[in-house]
Amino acid sequence: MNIFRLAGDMTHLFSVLVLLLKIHTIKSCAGISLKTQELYAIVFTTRYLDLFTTYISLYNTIMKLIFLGSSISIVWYMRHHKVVRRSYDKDQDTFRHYLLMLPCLLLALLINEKFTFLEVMWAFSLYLEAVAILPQLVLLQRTRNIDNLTGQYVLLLGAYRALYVLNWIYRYFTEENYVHWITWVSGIVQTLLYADFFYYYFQSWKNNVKLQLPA
Amino acid sequence: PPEGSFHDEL
Repeated sequence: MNIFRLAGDMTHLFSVLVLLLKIHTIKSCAGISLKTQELYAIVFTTRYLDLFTTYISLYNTIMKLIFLGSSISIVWYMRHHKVVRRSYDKDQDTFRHYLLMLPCLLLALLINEKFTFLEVMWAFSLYLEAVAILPQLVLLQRTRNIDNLTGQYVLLLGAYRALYVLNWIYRYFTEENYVHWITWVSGIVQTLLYADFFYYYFQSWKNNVKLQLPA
Repeated sequence: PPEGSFHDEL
């Protein structure tokens, strides 16, 4: 465990905590995309199937359970909680997220580290995670007056991705046989999506105008 | 651990 990996996991954890804080204390999920949250719930469910087959460390097991539990409970709150669900921007959150799943599944069947059920599901989860933020970015673009918690949530997620890239570079140079092309390529695609978004986000913040992404 | 069947990242 290197410092980049730990910092990456912690920013990921904080991003989830910020979201849960917003939902629990303010009882609001305004500006949060249910489509993205559903994709994350699927991402963690399909990636952590090895929870039952492989023990890595107590840290690893606990973090997996936290990400599984939090992503599923966020979806539950947004869909079913009688107060929280009323703040959901349903009409703005129109991204057809299920259309992302089929190409990711096909890609996972074609490109995987090993053609087994767990490995295909693992590759699928990485491809899906790379694009899972898209509905959230589209919703942010449409929403006026992004509140602080939503902005911090996306900022923390972006930091988590960037730190993971640093972690891979560090591991590549310090560990023997540490080569994971699928993780790297899908991770870099994901990080670029955030970088592109943040570029426009900071531009609009600097110029103090409403965020407007190019078509 | 066997190569390619062991993922220790989250």
